[in-house]
Amino acid sequence: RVEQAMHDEL
Amino acid sequence: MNIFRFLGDMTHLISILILLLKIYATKSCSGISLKTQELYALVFLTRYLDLFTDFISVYNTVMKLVFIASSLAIVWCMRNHPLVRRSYDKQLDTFRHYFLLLASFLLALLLHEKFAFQEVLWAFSIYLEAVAILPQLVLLQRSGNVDNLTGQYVFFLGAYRALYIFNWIYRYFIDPHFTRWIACVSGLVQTALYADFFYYYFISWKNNAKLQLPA
Repeated sequence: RVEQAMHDEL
Repeated sequence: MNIFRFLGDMTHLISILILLLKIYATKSCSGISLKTQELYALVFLTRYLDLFTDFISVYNTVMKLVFIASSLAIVWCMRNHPLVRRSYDKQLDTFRHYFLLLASFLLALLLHEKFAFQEVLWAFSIYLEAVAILPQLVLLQRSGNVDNLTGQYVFFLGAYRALYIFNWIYRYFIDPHFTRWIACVSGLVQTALYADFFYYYFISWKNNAKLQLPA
């Protein structure tokens, strides 16, 4: 599964 | 997580704590733009929609809750607290911030990472945050003398996104595939908007004088 561009920044 | 981003988040947190201290200690919000605070509350509410769907870390979740809660508390205080609301410079805080909302939303419809509800709102929050300080900067210019806590608040608020720019440079060197153009370009614009404030802040610090923004 392509890692969805999760927003890991605040 | 890298040192630049951690320092950036801490600087952001400090700016919010300074504002809370000012409002709580002086029971006054003179010199603070309610419009900017409302825009920030909206920035956090539209950016952290993934609060309950994507768990990244305890730190990430806690900070999101702190940012949302503090921004809503400040807006509530400035609108409803009897003492605080009386000190609000309503007649000076006249920036038409609805245009900022509309422009950010339209841009988010055009430029986003993915055309999905959460992604469009995330891009909206990024663009909105870049311009959200404008009503505050305009208010400072109109109100002439800036009290220390307000000056510190705006300084730390501007500094946090500057630190995030170093974070993006660092992440790019670590992983060239890492590209966050939307956040990066928007962050550059956001920091640039503070340029003149930083200049007058530095002058006042150098001359150990009161912070004065030219009208």
